[in-house]
Amino acid sequence: ATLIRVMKTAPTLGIAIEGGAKTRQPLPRIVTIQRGGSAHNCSKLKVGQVILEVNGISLQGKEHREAARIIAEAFKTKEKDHMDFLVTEFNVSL
Amino acid sequence: SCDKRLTLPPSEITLL
Repeated sequence: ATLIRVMKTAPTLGIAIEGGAKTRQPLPRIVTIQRGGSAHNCSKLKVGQVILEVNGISLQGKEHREAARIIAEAFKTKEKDHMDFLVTEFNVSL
Repeated sequence: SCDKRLTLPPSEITLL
């Protein structure tokens, strides 16, 4: 797994995720990165990566909407000017 | 586990 720091350089994070507990994709996977978003600007997040943790919060066992809420809140919070993603290139078999 | 995953529903997609 790789720890990737994404600085909040744009008003939006700019990623689309698919997956979550009780679906064919057990952990959220990045399916799109939007041009001009913070994720695109950081250029380290890639389509296809599976997100294991966000700011130290594990997404394992979290359903899609819960995982999406955790990521959205980590981006919205004013406490930090960045987000830390723990990602892996491969599907974690659970 | 392959069969199990095939019976699971596909996930929705959320833009963040």
